[in-house]
Amino acid sequence: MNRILAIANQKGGVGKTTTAVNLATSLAMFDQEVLLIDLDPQANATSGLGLEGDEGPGIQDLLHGEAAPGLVIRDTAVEGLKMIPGSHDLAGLEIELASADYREFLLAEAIEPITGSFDYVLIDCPPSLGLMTLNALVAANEVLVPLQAEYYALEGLSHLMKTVRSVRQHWNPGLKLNGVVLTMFDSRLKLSNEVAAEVEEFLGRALYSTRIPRNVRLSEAPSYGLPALLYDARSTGAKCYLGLAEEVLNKR
Amino acid sequence: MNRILAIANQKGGVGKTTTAVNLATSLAMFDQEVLLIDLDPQANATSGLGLEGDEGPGIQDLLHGEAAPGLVIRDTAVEGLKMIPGSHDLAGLEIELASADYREFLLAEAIEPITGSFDYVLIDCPPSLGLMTLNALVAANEVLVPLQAEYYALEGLSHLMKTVRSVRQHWNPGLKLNGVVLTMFDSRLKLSNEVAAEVEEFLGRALYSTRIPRNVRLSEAPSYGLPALLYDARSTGAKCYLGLAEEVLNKR
Ligand SMILES: Nc1ncnc2c1ncn2[C@@H]1O[C@H](COP(=O)(O)OP(=O)(O)OP(=O)(O)O)[C@@H](O)[C@H]1O
Ligand SMILES: Nc1ncnc2c1ncn2[C@@H]1O[C@H](COP(=O)(O)OP(=O)(O)OP(=O)(O)O)[C@@H](O)[C@H]1O
Ligand SMILES: [Mg+2]
Ligand SMILES: [Mg+2]
Repeated sequence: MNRILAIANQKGGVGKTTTAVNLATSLAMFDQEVLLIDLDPQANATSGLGLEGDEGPGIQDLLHGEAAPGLVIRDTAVEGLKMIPGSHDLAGLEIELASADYREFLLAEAIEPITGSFDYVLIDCPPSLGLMTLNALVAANEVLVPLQAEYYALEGLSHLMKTVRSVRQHWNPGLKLNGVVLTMFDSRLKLSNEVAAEVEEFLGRALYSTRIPRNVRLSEAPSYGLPALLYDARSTGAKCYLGLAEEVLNKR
Repeated sequence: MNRILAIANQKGGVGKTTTAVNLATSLAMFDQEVLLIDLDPQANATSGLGLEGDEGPGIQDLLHGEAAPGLVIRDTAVEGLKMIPGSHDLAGLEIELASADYREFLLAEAIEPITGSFDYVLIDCPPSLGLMTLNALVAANEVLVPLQAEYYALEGLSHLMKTVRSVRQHWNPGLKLNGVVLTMFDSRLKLSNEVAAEVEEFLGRALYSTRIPRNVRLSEAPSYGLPALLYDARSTGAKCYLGLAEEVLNKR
């Protein structure tokens, strides 16, 4: 069975895109066939892999049902990793599709024909619990939550869990929590360790033992359109995402 | 003429809330009468000032036209700073109001009776260019943009400027760019300095000379429900926001 992971957290700037790009790359390094879908109007995952969002039919045409998935899937610089690029046009879609029937199922229906040919499908979500994130949670069978070890990010976690439960009850009974991964973690800071302890108590085994440290190579890589593994494979950021991929592969 | 500043940037986690809370507090320290409005469904600015969002009539009742502003304005721990708290219910409002008439003017109309009694009104925006941020840009006469000195944040800047221009053309001819302030700035990092140089070239005088450094006291303060000035007035974070307030006061 193929695994479809929504990379979601309504808190902004917690490392969703960095996790989506680098986890997808790491899984491809472990010989998995991977598809990354950029569902964020900012289209950061798209530029983070060196692609242009707005050439030819894109994700918005897919969601409108006006382009087949085969037309929008693109190759990336990473062997084994394909992508459906994002687009700024997604921002208008939230308002435009607000009153459409089955508006929560648009992505699930659009990608249904192709998910079988990938081992992993990762969906990068925007920083909100609006229609795009709901579509990702309905299309996915697992949710992976990047969590910055800070107070505001922790504050939003219970609200996110409530939303996951509600999606499971109303639209997608098979949706389960894949896990929570701490990002930009600095073990020298009291705040980082306090948040880690609180999440461990709240979530227990759902917390990944891999923690992604703050590492400047992770934030430099996107300006070259490369994942960290291709930009600087010796960096701790790249190595930690390989470690996370191993944990994801072992967690069934 | 009172100044209404939308604190906006669709990129997540760039320091919008931290800037809104600490700039509002600093302006109040300089004897200004200040109102802070939390327009983000995460309601971080609300908890960052120690308030509870969901008690009694709130921002969503104000936007529906079902509560007068006087009913939703609350005192904070800071003398001279009042607040209209946020609420998780705002998330549903985006979809619910998507087809309402004058949906972009809801906030402007709701706060029109009270803006005259404040020197500064600051509006904390969610990380998107959706209906809430549009409402803030229509209600405001200036836009202050916190910008993290990172690649993905820089990438979104031109898109934000396009949106500001479009709001000026369609709904709010008086809207001007107040300025851009660099946040979480680390002068030891090549990336920080490269982004600063690029923004300076792109925007010139619109870039504030005050840069907010990365400072852990700024991220600890919200867990006590206090702005940095009340949590640790000796911290560089608190002092830099006082410096930013001075620049804002002098920039007419
Ligand atoms: N471990 C890390 N070390 C250093 N920088 C990081 C790390 N993870 C992410 N970053 C940087 O922090 C910023 C925020 O990360 P990112 O954009 O991936 O978060 P996001 O949750 O996708 O944001 P948004 O909510 O806007 O979609 C980016 O500039 C990114 O390059
Ligand atoms: N100068 C700083 N130094 C250290 N930490 C900071 C600084 N500014 C903000 N932070 C922390 O970084 C995180 C992101 O900041 P903040 O929540 O203010 O950004 P935001 O743009 O409001 O996010 P969102 O897009 O989710 O609304 C928070 O945990 C905050 O405490
Ligand atoms: Mg992102
Ligand atoms: Mg915020």
